[in-house]
Amino acid sequence: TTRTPEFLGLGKTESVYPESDSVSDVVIGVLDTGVWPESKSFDDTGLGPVPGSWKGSCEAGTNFTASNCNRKLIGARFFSKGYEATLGPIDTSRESKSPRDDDGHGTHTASTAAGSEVEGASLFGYAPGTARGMATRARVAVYKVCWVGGCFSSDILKAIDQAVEDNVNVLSMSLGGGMSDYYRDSVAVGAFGAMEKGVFVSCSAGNAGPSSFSLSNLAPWITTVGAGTLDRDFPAYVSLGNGMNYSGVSLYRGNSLPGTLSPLVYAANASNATNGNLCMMGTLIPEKVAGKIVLCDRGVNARVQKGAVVKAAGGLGMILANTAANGEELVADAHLLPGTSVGQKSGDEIKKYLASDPKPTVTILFEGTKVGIQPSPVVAAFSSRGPNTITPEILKPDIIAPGVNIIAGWSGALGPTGLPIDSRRVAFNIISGTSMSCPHVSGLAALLKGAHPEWSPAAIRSALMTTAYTVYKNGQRILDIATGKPSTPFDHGAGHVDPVVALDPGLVYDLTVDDYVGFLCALHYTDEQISGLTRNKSRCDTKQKYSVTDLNYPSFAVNFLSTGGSTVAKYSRTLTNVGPPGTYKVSLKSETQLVKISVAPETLTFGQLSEKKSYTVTFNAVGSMPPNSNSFGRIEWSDGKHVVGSPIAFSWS
Amino acid sequence: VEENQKTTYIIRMAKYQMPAAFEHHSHWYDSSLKSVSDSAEMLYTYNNVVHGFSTKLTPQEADSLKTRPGVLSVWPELRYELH
Repeated sequence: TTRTPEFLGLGKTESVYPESDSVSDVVIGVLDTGVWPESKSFDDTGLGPVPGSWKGSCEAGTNFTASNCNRKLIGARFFSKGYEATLGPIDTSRESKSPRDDDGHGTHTASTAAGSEVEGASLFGYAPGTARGMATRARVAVYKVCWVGGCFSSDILKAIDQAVEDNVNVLSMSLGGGMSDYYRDSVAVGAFGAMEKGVFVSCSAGNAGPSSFSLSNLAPWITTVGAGTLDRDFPAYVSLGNGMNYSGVSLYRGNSLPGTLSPLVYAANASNATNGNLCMMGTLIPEKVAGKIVLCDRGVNARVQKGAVVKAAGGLGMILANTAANGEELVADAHLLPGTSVGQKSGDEIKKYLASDPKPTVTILFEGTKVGIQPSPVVAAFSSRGPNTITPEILKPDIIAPGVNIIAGWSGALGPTGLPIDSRRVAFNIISGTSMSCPHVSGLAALLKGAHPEWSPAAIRSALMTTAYTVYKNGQRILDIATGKPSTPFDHGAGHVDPVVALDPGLVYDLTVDDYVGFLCALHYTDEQISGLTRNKSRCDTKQKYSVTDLNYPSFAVNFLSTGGSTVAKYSRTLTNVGPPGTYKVSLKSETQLVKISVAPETLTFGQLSEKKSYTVTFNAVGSMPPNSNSFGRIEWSDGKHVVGSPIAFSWS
Repeated sequence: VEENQKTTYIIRMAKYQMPAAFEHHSHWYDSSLKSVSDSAEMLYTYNNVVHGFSTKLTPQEADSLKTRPGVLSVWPELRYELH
């Protein structure tokens, strides 16, 4: 990626992560649509021999041979039996029955996590710079589990099973299914087994935001990653005949619009279809569109397809207006004609102009790439939100990372829009989603694993969470683009990842397999359900009292009943010292006076590395709020140098 | 028609309950599968993060497999999507 390393403070990784060489022993397994091995992001110049622990392999298949792997791309496998069992044999004229990426998504995520440095990267000149993954020296192993017809759980489970046997250290999965309980979710089940073998598992939180309760990949042994923006934009202003200008974004590169204003038409007025405003295939009347710039509404069909529809109908250009669902979030696209995306408010203003002027005119002014955009990061509107639908006492998402307009490697099998008519071929493409933020965290986890090989997956996750930031440098709280207001822990989890600070977190909330089994006991899992996850006779001790709130998680979700019910909630936590000896004092913040928070003890002194100290937090609701109310707070332990921060989310139901 | 009725299932097994008669768990899995279907083929066996296998079965076959000793769960396949 370009710009993200600087945005995350990794401008010069060597200065921050001195043991960069140990990262080259870390292997990131990416379950996705495969890989385009010719991408320069998988160049292995300067990399030493493949780690001795590596057991993976490079499987041959359609348009892919073992020689496509190297010391960067050290493994490539594909899993299609489940897919073919349901949809029939793969048509190798349409998709490669091999690790080869026909989609682009897998190449994008793998190169974001661990791509080698590639100078002069850009998409048609947009987002120019030296592209590099988060962990440029980590190794990559791809496991192709997603096909044209989807990603099937039996394939995903086998890929995880195989990746663990191959000895990956990090698993990156930018995919999700429904929100079924952990024991029924193949990603959660596979991730449990991977975690047991010391593998860090990061997953995308889902793109179903900004609705609440919209998260995927909720298991506490998975790091659930939401998406935020970068300080980079691709402005393309809409300039109307009435002199008004409106902000937009675009990645269009091609023939310019006429130097003068062009006629403007609203798609709904150039169609006989009831949903003509959406610019769907076959809905625009060419006579009414030819030579004009068309205003389309977002929704239903792909944004870039709308542009293709307008172009096919003879339109000069397109303005794509957000609806309430996306609000003011602007996602840039490599449109096939001069096109730009504008927020909902701007879209409404343009529609007013259209209705008021008998001869409406417009043009689009493309400004290229702008950096230093503020405020940034903001939480992406599409980023899925908490609370946790399966276990409300576990706060999710865990963290956010860059996921909007991210440039990274792309497949040579299709164009940047992915549309069949797009015959362009690019080495890098700019796309958005929590699919993009997840591999950022996967790569950062690899950096941490390289710097601290002894850290468990839980310790790595804790370091990333307790050092995440929730305020800008000016002290203002991170914004949520969906509301224009400060985001909450249900939006950003512990906050935005900050890998520089995560390297030295001071203390971590560690977790063992037994802790997770205790959590499952607290959920009253049956012996069979637990055995299905642990693969042994783990049993809950009928004499022991288990509590979900005792899971040593780096964040807090506290749930009260609006009418009566328990008003006191106790959470116990244990901190492990991973830094120098020190005395940590607790500080508390809360947005509400209705819950009294007390911590005992208020000071923790650590004399040596790996020493553990416990504390108890008591939340005492002295008042109530209406159902579905939320409020938030924060617990911080500090020795004056390290700050170990944890968000608290209070919910009334 | 019967083939079309079949769905892919993921079967999780309590490997530690493998009967002594079997030398290898894959033989036990295969025997369990053959006890409910003559034609079903193993798609995958899982050995590391879960113990079990996947295969295509009719709903009736899936239900009878649930009753076999050592079978922890029989879940229908789910379709996931990229984010």
